[in-house]
Amino acid sequence: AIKQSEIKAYFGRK
Amino acid sequence: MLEARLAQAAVLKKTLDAIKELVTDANFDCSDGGISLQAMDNSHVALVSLLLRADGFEPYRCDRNLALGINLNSLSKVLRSAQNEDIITLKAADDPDNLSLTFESQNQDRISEYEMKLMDIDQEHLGIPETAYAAVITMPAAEFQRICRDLSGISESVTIDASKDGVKFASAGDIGNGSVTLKQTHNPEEPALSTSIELSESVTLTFSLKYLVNFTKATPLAGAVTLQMSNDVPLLVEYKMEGGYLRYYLAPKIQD
Repeated sequence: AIKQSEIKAYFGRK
Repeated sequence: MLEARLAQAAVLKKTLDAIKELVTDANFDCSDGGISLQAMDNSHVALVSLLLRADGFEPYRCDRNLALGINLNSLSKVLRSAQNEDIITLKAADDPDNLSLTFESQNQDRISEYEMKLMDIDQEHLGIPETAYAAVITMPAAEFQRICRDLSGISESVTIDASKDGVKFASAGDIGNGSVTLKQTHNPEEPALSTSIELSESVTLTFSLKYLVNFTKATPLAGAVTLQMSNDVPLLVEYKMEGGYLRYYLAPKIQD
């Protein structure tokens, strides 16, 4: 299955 | 205090139209460099990053950093009262409760003054790493809008495949499938109508069309759009305008 990833999985908290 | 005068209200009106459906509330961060905004959409799939540089305003003055917490729907309602050609002046005190907006007609025979309440927004700021993308595609913004709209009739998703042969947008859904392939073109008369593909390696990624269609609401801001992609990282969709940019980042769909 294909699922939507979240942007926070790629960009860290500043 | 902040005082920023923008020669064309249209820039701010179009910018708001391009982000207000993705983001409800956001801080407009004002510094001596200009006005910026970074916000995720409610489902944390996309990120909007806006910069209106100080040199895009005349004059621009910001004595200390300010975060203006704004409900974008409210700002959009206020901006509806500005004509496209009006001159807009934004003003805020150092610890502001309100944002003041003045709209002047070109020949200064009408001056409208509005005050908008500000809100406290505790917003998460994400660190976006500097990325050398494997594929950089610049194309007419209207072309990208049309492709996204057309394929959204076929499927919820689009697979973008950038290779030396071109860039292919492909969707498959219940009713069938469809694809659009763009080759590199060069239009020296009108560079904004050219398509350029810079590639260091082939990239294939799948994205939600709902978000891409939403990003294309920025089409009136720029003649060209740039898509930047690397495998396994978010897509960057950038609209460059005079005095700044509007960037959207979109997390890819991945195999579970």
